[in-house]
Amino acid sequence: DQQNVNRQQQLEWDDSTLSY
Amino acid sequence: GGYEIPTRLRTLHNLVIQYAAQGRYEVAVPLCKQALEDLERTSGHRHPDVATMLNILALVYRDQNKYKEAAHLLNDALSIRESTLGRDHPAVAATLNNLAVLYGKRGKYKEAEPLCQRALEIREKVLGARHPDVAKQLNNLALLCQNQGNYDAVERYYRRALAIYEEQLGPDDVNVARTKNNLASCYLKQGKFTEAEVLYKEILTRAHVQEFGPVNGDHKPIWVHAEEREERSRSRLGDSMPYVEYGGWYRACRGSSPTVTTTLRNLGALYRRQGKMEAADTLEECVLRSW
Repeated sequence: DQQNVNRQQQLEWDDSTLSY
Repeated sequence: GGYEIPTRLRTLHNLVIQYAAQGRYEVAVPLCKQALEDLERTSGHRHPDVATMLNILALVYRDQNKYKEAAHLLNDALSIRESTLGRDHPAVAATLNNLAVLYGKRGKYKEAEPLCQRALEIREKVLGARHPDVAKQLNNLALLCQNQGNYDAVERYYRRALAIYEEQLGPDDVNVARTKNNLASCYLKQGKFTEAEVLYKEILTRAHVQEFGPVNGDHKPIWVHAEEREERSRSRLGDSMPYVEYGGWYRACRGSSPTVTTTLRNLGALYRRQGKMEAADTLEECVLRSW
């Protein structure tokens, strides 16, 4: 269940880096 | 921010993304490299457009799991952006964030943390301390600290992110449940089971109110059903009670966010740990039936 617990935790990439 | 990405670059970006999504890196990479050469010839290397193109190519490398190559490009882009747009520009914050993500993917959490920290400081300065993008940055920072076992910092960052989301986006925003879930896993890692349980129940109660309106005798959150079932089984009154529809929770689950499903699983695991097997079964049944 540790896997379930961690399922949503991912470092989030910032796509706005392409829109400036 | 005083600088607009040119249409030609935007179009190229969309094209590259499409090729990359199809796994056609052998087309996407040369396309980027050609565009990069063209830009450098017309504008020189230290131009914001070159930095943007470097970011696009870094994205393609990231998708191929070539994290070192991607980081090399982003470092170059970072230095160009800092000198052309200023050290506190949002594009600098975004580049720092993505560099931190790349380090994180290679397990280099300690190296990633100061980059993420600086991105946070820029966003606080430019957007104000209560902006949702600040919360987003706090989430990444929390995760980097979590991977280093620095749980005090994790709790602090998630609590701050949570306060921002609740205040700026409202208690029903998906980010609130997501952040509560993340904070709860941090509690679990430290053995703070009661604190985690409280958060899981808050998420499920909130989901209930959103779906069915206020809690009353007929409309109870799924965890109340689960605990009542547990009680009944312990007093040997409902040993063979069938799984009923529990106020439509199975159907509600189908339409709700993956966060709610994850919460059902996690609270189920927590119940099981406490020996509350009937309660755990009720939540897990709900997950299974919602599929």
